[in-house]
Amino acid sequence: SSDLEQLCSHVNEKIDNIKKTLSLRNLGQEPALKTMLNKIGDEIIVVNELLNKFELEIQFQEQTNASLKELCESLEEDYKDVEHLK
Amino acid sequence: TLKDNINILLDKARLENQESIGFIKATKILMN
Amino acid sequence: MEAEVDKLELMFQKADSDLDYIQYRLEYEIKTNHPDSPSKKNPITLVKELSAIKSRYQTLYARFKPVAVEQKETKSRICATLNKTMTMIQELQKQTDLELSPLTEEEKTMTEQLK
Repeated sequence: SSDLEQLCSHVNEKIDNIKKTLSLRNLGQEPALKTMLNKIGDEIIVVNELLNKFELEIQFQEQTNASLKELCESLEEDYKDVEHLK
Repeated sequence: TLKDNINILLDKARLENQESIGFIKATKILMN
Repeated sequence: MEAEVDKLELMFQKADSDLDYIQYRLEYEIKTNHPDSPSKKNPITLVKELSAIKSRYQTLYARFKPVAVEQKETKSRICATLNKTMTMIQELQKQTDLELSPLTEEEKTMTEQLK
C-alpha cells in the first residue's frame, strides 16, 4: 500500500505543478501581475546576492573554527607543560 | 520572508565572526 | 489477476506520461508567449529560480547551524583551559616565590573579555 501511496503522491505532485503552471499562463494578460512578476525577478537577484554573502560568511566561520581548534590544542599543550612543571 | 530570514542569519554570522576574531586575539595575548 | 495488475500499471504509466506532456506543452506555450529578455524572465524560469534559491537557502542554513554550535563549544573549551592554566601558574608563582610582572592593563582587559 505504501507503493500505491507513493504512486498517488507522485501523480498528485504532477497535477499540482500543472495547476501552478496553468495559473502562470494567465499572467500575461494582467499588467499588474506582470509588474509583480518583474518585481519577483528583481527580488530573486537580490536574494541570490544575499545568499552569496551568507555563503562567504559561512566559509569564513569554518576557517575561524579551524583556527580556534588549533588554538585550543596548543593551549592544552601549554596546560600540560605547566602541570608537568608543577 | 525568505529575504528577511537570510538577512537575519547574515547579520548573526557576521557578528559571530567578528566576536571570534576578538576572542582569538585576546586568547593569544593571554597565552603569551 | 496478473492481467488486471498489468493493465493498471499501463494506465498509471499512460497517466504519468500524459501529465508530463501537459506540463511540457504548458511551459512551451508560456515561454513562447513570454520570451525571456535580459531584463525580464518568463514565469516558468522565475518559478524554477524561486525553488532553486529556497533549496540553496536550506542547504546553507543546514551548513551554518553546526558550525556555529562547534564554535561555541571550542570557545568554552579554550576559556576553561585558559582559566585553569592561569590558576596553576599563579599557584606555581606562590610556591616558588617567583614574582612575575603583574598582568598589564591589556591582559586584564582580555581576561575580563574572555570571562
